[in-house]
Amino acid sequence: KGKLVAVTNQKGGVGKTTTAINIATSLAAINNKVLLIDLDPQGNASTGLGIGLNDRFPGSYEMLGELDDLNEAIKATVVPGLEIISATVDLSAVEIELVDEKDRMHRLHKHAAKLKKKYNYIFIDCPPSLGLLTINALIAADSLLIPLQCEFFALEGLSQLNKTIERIKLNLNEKIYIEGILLTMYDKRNRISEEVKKEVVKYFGKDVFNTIIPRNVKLSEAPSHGLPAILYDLNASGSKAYIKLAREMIRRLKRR
Amino acid sequence: KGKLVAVTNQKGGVGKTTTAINIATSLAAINNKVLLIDLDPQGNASTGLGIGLNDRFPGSYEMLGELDDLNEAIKATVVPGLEIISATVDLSAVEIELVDEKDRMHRLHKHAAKLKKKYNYIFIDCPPSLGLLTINALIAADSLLIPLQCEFFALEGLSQLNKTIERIKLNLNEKIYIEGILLTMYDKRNRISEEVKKEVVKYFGKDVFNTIIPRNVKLSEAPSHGLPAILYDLNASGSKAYIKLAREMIRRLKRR
Ligand SMILES: Nc1ncnc2c1ncn2[C@@H]1O[C@H](COP(=O)(O)OP(=O)(O)OP(=O)(O)O)[C@@H](O)[C@H]1O
Ligand SMILES: Nc1ncnc2c1ncn2[C@@H]1O[C@H](COP(=O)(O)OP(=O)(O)OP(=O)(O)O)[C@@H](O)[C@H]1O
Ligand SMILES: [Mg+2]
Ligand SMILES: [Mg+2]
Repeated sequence: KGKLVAVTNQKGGVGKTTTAINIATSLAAINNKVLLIDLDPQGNASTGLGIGLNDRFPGSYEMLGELDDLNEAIKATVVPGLEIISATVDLSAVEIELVDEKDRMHRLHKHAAKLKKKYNYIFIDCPPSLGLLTINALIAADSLLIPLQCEFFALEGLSQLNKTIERIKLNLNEKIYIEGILLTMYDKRNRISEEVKKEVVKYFGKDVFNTIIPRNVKLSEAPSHGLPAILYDLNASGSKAYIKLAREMIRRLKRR
Repeated sequence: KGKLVAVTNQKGGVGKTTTAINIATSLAAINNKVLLIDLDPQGNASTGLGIGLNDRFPGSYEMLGELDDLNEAIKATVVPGLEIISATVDLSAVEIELVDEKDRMHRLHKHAAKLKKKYNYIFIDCPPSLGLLTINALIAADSLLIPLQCEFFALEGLSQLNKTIERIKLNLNEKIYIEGILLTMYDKRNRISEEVKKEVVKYFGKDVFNTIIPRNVKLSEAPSHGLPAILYDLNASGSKAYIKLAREMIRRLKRR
């Protein structure tokens, strides 16, 4: 049975989309069936996997709406074994449009069981906020992958995120747990990176992945070619780090 | 009469908070009375100016609520001439709490005239989304300062931002205009930075500030000391760039 993982952090620009694209690709590359759900109105994950603006209908907006056959929203990507439900700016209307619907927080959850029968892993790329789109992901997910940029401001958001997770556990999804906290854009020349790492390990202990994603320009170049870094430049330090992360996730899964 | 500027971009991590703190400080340093309003539930601008968690009540959440005397929410900072209305995580409840209020989008606007009599410049640090908090800022503001990270994904958000601005102009605030688009985290060693710059100038022309903010580690170290970069390290390339931006803003203001 598949596993549904929300890639989330309300702090902006910490590497959520870059992580979602590259972990999904790495797991697909070692013979898993993987689905990526783009839940960000910016649609960066869809662009990063080369999905043109005209190929995104139906997508995640329709999935949260009245789409009967979910399979219509699922599209192939350039990566064998990886499929996507893509995003458009229409998603930003969801918060207002669903305000009176009783099940507005469970729209994604109602599709979860079906999707977990079809895929080994399902990753959700979340927007940088704790609004209705992210709440849908937190309720549907089995676990959370939390990218954390090695910067001072990123530490500040952690305690808020922890409080939000506790609240979700209490009221909406008691089984959710932290898959792992992933340190991103780590730069060994920069003192702050090491300080953040020490602080995070002190605060979250075993929940912190051993794998650390270095700052690597190839990771920011790849999306402009519509390719995950692993297809753009397999030997880049960023690509290797995400492949290592995929192996670590599988090892952790076995231990649970 | 003062000018109210919203620092906004729904893309995360592009340098909104870093820009709001350092442009406000630079203008205060050349004898302007400046106010910074932190409208992000993460409260990064408040932290970056050294405002402790216990010193934030009343703040911007109360300002949008039923606060009678706005002056109670205004606090001094370490920078002479710069005051702040700080933020707490309570702000994230605003979207839900005000959903039935008719004036929910004009809560900030109703304070604008009073504040513009007291300050030369008022900057609003917005969260990375286009929800109710940012809409409040877009309606209250005279103009928009749009930080744009020199990265591929940042370009993608521009057309969405432009559409949002057009919609606001049409329905909610016809006088709003773009103060300027500010290129941030520019790294001359990275090919993408130059590509993004060319693309933005092609798309936005004169609306792009001549001043470009370089990637500079001092800008990311300063907030951990509760200081704007200009007080942390005046000679850093990042500090000098924001001082140059302050002068450019004043020149542009005179020309309008
Ligand atoms: N390890 C890395 N090294 C270098 N650049 C990176 C790395 N990870 C991400 N980036 C770049 O940093 C920027 C922010 O990353 P990304 O867009 O993945 O973050 P995000 O958390 O999804 O942002 P948002 O909050 O807007 O959704 C992007 O331009 C991306 O290409
Ligand atoms: N020019 C720069 N050089 C180096 N680091 C920078 C620069 N500008 C900002 N930073 C760092 O990059 C990170 C993102 O910047 P910042 O938090 O200001 O962006 P933001 O747009 O306000 O993010 P959010 O979308 O979460 O509100 C921060 O850790 C900040 O210290
Ligand atoms: Mg993203
Ligand atoms: Mg910010």
